[in-house]
Amino acid sequence: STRSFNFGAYHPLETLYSWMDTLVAEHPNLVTKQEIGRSYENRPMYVLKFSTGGNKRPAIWIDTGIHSREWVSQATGVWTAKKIATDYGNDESLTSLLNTMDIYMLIVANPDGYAYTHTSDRMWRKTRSKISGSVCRGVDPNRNWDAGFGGPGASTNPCSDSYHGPSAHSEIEVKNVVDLIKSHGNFKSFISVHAYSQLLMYPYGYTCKSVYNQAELDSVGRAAAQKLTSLYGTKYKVGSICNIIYQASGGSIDWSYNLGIRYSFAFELRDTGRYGFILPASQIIPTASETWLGLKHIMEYVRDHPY
Amino acid sequence: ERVFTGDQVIRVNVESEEQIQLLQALETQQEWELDFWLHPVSTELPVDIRVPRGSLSSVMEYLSANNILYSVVINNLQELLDEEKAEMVVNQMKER
Repeated sequence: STRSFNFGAYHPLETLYSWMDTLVAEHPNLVTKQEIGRSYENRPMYVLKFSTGGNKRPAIWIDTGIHSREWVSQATGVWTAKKIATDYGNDESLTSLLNTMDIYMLIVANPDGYAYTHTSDRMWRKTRSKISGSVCRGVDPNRNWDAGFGGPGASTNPCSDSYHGPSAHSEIEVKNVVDLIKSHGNFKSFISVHAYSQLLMYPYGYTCKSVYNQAELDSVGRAAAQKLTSLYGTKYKVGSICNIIYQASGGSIDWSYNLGIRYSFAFELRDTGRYGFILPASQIIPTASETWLGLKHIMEYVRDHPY
Repeated sequence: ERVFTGDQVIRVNVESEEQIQLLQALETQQEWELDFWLHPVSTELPVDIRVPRGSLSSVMEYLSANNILYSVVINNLQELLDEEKAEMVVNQMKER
């Protein structure tokens, strides 16, 4: 059962997938597991849908682990899913949110890459697709979205960790999400969780021009970061991708924003480099707990600002 | 399974545009197989690089020759990974 699952530990893919089944079994009236497609190496991609009914209600998307080596991201996704399931009915704000909106969580957004980090190369970041004409494998799944695709901050070299791929949405892991989001048609927020650097970012990455809703996104982001910091003092920078990291094209939240999903954000979780991608498991729960306060603020804002 | 014995993760606190360009040139050095955990983009952001053991001397020479200061954040990456894996194994036994 999920009670014997240690949220303060890292787990292989199979354990995460079987845990999802126990979560659904323990919360059948709230949580369902949907396969949204298969990965390049034919692994299922599961979304956990948190819903109290209705058809295509306004929804919030959260994905973790699109860069497979950022393990604290997937681990935070697992903790967050459990938090949502257990707080529904007990936390007034979350309960009111789920009574009118749905939450979709893709906890392992890059299953092939994640499995590879456990079996073969802990430092793997990309997908595992074969690239014709190259001995190198994999595409950076956060440079493969149709938003300034092929622009600055992405590489044309298949051997590069930021290779954007042969064409936008060429990666099935990206296409599966694109198809779901488009066919649903009523997503109001799209949040992608990465690590590390302790940043809360909004579009754009592919250009340094401000988005139309820049002021609102900045203020929501700063308020969310403040809530996050309030728990353990973990400091976050807030800003557009282009301004606080670098110009990076083909990113997921640029695509979602351009699709009309106004509240598009990306988190870069702990730490600031002491451990980087090898964040000790002892920091998973503190990281997830503080991140929850930021995520919750954004979700409450989305609930209270329908559009 | 790929191992990272002796690989180091170094941090450069970039001080000038020139240093950014010198580090960006490093990114194109494929034979050194450098893995940029954080990329050289601005003087406000640190640059983290995983340097394979075999490339350590060449990279240190390059940095010193260009007066780029760095610190070693992770001395032997494989040690950290071994600890991480051991912890996972212990946890899995507990969970079962």
